[in-house]
Amino acid sequence: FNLNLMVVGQSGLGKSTLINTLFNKELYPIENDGLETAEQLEEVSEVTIETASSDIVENGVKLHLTVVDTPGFGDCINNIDAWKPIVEEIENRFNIFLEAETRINRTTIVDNRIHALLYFIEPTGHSLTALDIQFLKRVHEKVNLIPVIAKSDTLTEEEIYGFKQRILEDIRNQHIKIFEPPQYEDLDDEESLQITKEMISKIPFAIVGSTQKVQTADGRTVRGRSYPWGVIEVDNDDHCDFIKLRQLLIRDFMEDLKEHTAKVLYENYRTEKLLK
Amino acid sequence: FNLNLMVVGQSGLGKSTLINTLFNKELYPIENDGLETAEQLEEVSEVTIETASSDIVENGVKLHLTVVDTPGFGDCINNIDAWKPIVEEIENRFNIFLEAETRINRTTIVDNRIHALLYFIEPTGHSLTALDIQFLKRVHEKVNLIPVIAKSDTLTEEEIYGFKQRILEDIRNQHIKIFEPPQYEDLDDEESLQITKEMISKIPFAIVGSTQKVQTADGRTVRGRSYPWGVIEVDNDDHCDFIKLRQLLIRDFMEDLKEHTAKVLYENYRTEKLLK
Ligand SMILES: Nc1nc2c(ncn2[C@@H]2O[C@H](COP(=O)(O)OP(=O)(O)O)[C@@H](O)[C@H]2O)c(=O)[nH]1
Ligand SMILES: Nc1nc2c(ncn2[C@@H]2O[C@H](COP(=O)(O)OP(=O)(O)O)[C@@H](O)[C@H]2O)c(=O)[nH]1
Repeated sequence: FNLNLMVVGQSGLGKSTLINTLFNKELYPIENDGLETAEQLEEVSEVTIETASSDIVENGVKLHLTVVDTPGFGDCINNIDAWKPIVEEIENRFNIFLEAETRINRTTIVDNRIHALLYFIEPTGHSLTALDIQFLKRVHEKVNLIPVIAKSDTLTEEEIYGFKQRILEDIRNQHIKIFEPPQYEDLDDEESLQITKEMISKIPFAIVGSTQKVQTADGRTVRGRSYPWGVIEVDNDDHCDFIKLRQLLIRDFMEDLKEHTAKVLYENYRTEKLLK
Repeated sequence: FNLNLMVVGQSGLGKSTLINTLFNKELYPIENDGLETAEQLEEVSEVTIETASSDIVENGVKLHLTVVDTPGFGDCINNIDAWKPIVEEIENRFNIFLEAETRINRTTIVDNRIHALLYFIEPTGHSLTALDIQFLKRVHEKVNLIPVIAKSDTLTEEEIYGFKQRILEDIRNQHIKIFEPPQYEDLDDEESLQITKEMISKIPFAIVGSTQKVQTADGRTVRGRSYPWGVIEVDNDDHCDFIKLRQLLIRDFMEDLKEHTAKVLYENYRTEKLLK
């Protein structure tokens, strides 16, 4: 089993931390020692593509998880072309698959296409920014889009609720397609449908990441962040939606993400390319 | 007594909330219903200048506090000229004062010059961004600069410590002048010097703003933010540096801010202007 995720968002939104949290190990260094000096970033849109892979075990099954990070996105003074290297990466992977399809026995092709793009929204509390909207419109027809609210421990429960409403409103008004977990009314049992409905009701997920073990007030050791006023727990459904994100990506809808990529997004790309 | 503050920073960093917290009343609407639609902000740098004034009482003395907000700064896809309207506003106020000086009896001039600029740094945890540095270099010789870490409840105590070090390092390397509370070794008593030293050691201040009254776990009613994992208190020195900011601006160094503006920043501007 393999799954290819891409993470996109401005520097400092906790992307590396989230990748490590999903893998449950330190894969990406959390660069706290400052990024490239500001001069380098000043005028030019400098987005780089970095890939890391590791195996994780889910329900006794080994999953080869690949994550493509995109540092530099939105970090310049002029971000007009920030979207380009990312769209290029998604399309390159489609092209590689297209070439492989025309030559080799199809069952031996490795699927390196991006199965889902996690887009990190800054927790401003207001609504989507111009850069968010420009980027999402550039990618939503090429990849399964999963927008998440980064560092959601910045917002109170009330603020998260309002923020999610406004984000969904922007997504609707701008006609942006985001991945929606399919509900197989006639196939799934009542409990699975209920879990899916609940998951859908939380989109966009408000996430918090951490690989650090901390002590809660009542003595439990959990993954979380320790503040003078309290401890936020990553794996606690009352504190954030991390568990729901992990369930969507790895436990419940991995096959749907890969299938939709192969049968819809890739096919549309292939058709468009062949028509040119 | 009057004091003119300007606040600058990207949307969603809590500027309006902080202004209200300083005034201890709702002066600026907290725009949670979404800003202008993204199309308007897309290409053009749309920074607007908004002024609000109110009287606050400090130690039984009435202070007329004016705050100039600068919504739109850094909110576009291309922010190359975001600094311009702000520098223009600072210089316009210098020009107005310059003209008034040449005509009226000096003791009746109203001082509308900006006495301090609070620059809101996004709590990424990394270091200053290209936009931060470009802006600070454009204004540090025209106004007293007070950089603050916005929404500092996003960061743990450890992260705040490291972040402050890296910010100060960037400021040094980029030769950016920030306001430093003067220490009058021979004039002040031991206690005042100690308070000043402690204040300086906290710069850049890590601030949290709120006008909401919330209940702490031990039953006190405080200004703060209530999360499922705990309550952060705005007026608690162990939780953030808001009190220190308020003390610097209003209780301890207001006269120094105004004096430095009048005798150094304005004089340099006036000399430069007359030489052209
Ligand atoms: N408040 C909060 N801080 C986080 C979270 N995840 C990571 N951080 C912190 O944010 C800073 C930047 O994280 P990093 O993963 O390097 O962000 P990246 O630049 O997007 O890769 C570090 O100090 C992290 O400890 C989170 O969920 N909530
Ligand atoms: N975590 C946190 N959130 C804050 C703080 N101050 C304000 N907010 C929230 O951040 C959001 C934006 O605040 P606002 O004052 O409108 O920001 P502005 O766009 O910079 O004027 C609102 O949901 C506020 O409640 C703070 O100190 N910490």
